Amino acid sequence: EQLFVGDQVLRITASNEEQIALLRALDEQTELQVDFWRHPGSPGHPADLRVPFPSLQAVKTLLESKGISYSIMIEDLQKLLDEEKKAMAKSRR
Amino acid sequence: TERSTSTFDFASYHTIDEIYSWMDTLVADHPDLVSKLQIGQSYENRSLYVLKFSTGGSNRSAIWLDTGIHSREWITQATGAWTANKIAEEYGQDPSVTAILDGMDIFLEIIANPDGFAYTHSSNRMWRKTRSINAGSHCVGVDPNRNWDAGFGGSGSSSNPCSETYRGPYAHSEREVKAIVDFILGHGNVKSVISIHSYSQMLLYPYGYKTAPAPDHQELNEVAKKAVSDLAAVYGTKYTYGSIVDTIYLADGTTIDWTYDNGVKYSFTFELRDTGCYGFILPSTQIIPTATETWAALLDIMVHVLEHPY
Repeated sequence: EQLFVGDQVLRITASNEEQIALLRALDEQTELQVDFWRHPGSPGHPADLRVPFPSLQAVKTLLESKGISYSIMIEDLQKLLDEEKKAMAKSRR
Repeated sequence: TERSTSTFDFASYHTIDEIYSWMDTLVADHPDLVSKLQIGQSYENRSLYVLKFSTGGSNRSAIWLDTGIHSREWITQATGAWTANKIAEEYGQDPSVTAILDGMDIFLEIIANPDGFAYTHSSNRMWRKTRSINAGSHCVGVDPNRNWDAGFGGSGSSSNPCSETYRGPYAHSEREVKAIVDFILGHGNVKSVISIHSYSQMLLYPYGYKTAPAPDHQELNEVAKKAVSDLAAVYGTKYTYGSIVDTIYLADGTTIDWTYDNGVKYSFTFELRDTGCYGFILPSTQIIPTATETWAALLDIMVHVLEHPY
C-alpha cells in the first residue's frame, strides 16, 4: 500500500502565462514525482499540486524564487486518508 | 444478508464489490425499468457493467452517462450511484424524468475504470489511470481520458508512461475505452454523452484537442449556461463552463471530443465539486449535496436532448 505521509497539496495561483508554463514544466520533471490534481489553466485560476514529502522543499523554493503565490491546501495527505478510511469502516459497520 | 436499495448508504463511499452488489439490488427493485448489461471486461478482467433505464421500445434514442473513468475521483462514482437511484425513483413521479424515459433510454456506467477503482481501495488512493502494463516501462496504466481517437497523440497528452496523462500506445488501446466505443457505435442512436469527472466545478463541451469552435458551439454553450445556473441555484456552487480548450487547456484524445466527432451532438463533461480544500478526498458528507446539485444540471441537459431531436 502506498502511503502519503507528509505529502502536501499546494494550491498555486499563477499570475501570468510565463508562470503557467513554469508550472507545466514541473509536471515533466519526473524526479519530483509531483501530481497535478487540478492542472494550471489560465492566469488567476488555481492549480492544485500534490507534492511528495521528499520534493516539498525543492518545489516550494522554486515557487518562491519565481514569485508564484501558493497556499497549503492539505497539510498532511495521509492524515486525511486515514480519516476517510475510518469513515468508510464506520459506515460499513 | 438482507439487501435493499433503502439500506444502501448513499452518503458513504463504497468499494467496487459493494457498488456492484447494490446494482443488482437496484435491478431487482425496479425490474420493469432497470437492467444491467455487461459491455466488456477490464484489463484485469473485471466486468464493465452498465445500468440500462428503459421503458421499452427497440433501439430508442439514448443518453449515455459515465462516472469514475479517473478512478480516484470518488465523488463521481458516488454521484453515479445516487443518480441511478434517483432516476429509478423519480420515474412515474417527476414529470421530466418520466418524459425522458418514456421517449428515450438512459445508460449509466458507474465504475468506468474498475481496475483503477479497486486499486484506489487497496494500494494507492490517488490512482487515476487504468492498470494495464506498458511494454518497456516500469510505470503502469494509461489515462483513459487521453486514449480516445480524437486528436490522439497530439499535444495536451503525454507519451511518457509514467505521466498521469499518458495517452497509451494507440487510440482505444484500453479495454475500458474500447468497450464504450464499441457500445456507442454498435448502438448507433446515442444522442448525448455526459462524462462525469471531478473536481474543478466546470461543465465543458468540445473541443479539447483543437481551438476551433465546435459547429454546435452556440447551442452547447446555451445548454451549459442554463445547466450551471440551475446547479448553482441548489447550494450556490459556482461552475464555469465553455469548451475544454477555452476553459482548461489543450487536451487531446478526450471522451467527449470522440463522441462529438462521431455524431453525438450533446457531448458534455462535468467536473464536479470541491467547494472546499479536499480535492479527490472530498469528505463523504459532501456526496449527497454534490449529487443533488449535479442532478439539476443533468436534468436540464437530458430534457434539452429530449426536446431537440436530431
